[in-house]
Amino acid sequence: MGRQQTLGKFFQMP
Amino acid sequence: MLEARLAEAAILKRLLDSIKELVTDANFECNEEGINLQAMDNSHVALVSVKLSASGFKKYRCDRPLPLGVNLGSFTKVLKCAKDDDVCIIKAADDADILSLTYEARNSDRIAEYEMKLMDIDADTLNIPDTDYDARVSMPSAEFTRIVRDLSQLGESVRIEVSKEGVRFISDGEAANGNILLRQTDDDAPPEGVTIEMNQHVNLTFSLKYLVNFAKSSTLSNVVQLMLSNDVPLLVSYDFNQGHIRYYLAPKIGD
Repeated sequence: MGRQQTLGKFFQMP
Repeated sequence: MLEARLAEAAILKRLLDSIKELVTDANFECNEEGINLQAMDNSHVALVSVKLSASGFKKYRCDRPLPLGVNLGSFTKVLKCAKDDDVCIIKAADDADILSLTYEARNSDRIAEYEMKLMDIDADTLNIPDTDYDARVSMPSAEFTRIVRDLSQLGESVRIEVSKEGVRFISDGEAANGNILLRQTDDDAPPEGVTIEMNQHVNLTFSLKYLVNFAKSSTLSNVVQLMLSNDVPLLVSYDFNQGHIRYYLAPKIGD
């Protein structure tokens, strides 16, 4: 059910 | 150097129980304000962020920023040797590769000393943007634990919907489905009641195995806050006297 996103798409690496 | 004295070892024990299955190794970043930890799980789907304020310790001293790289499995084992109500003192010298832990029994003269190896951990710290969430739900943490455990029996995912009606948790399994609606309780505020603030209708899907894991933090607080906006990670937050533990979970998107 649905494709799992990762956090890297939303949060920036410094 | 770091020297921190916690009134009760229970807080650390519960914290470790809350993160040890999500993360293997992590840096406890110590500075004069307290101890922070930020770590992602291996798949980069979930992030845990812990804060222990210096003011939450009976005594706290940290002269300069000190990262303590810890294997959480080992730390859990060493902490298991402490009784919940033992006073717990953690110490580390600058550039040391050892963390020392002392447990002082509350009602006897028993003093136990342990040492644990520290490690160098190369971890990326993420910048988490400040977010104005569209919906904010506050509920008893035991209720949240029950919901995610119940629904995890049925399927892998939960859809969380916040509307004028309330907050609805929906699981569509292959053989069974279920949904739980919580309405705002007008006569009961948290910790017993449910409050819902909403600017916009929210509809998001998340993996239940992570939420079941986060729910272990109910030992730290009677209340949990869920913050949601469409198409951004869910924030699950538990506040306690000495600090907080927050989890971020990336959503799942359409089939």
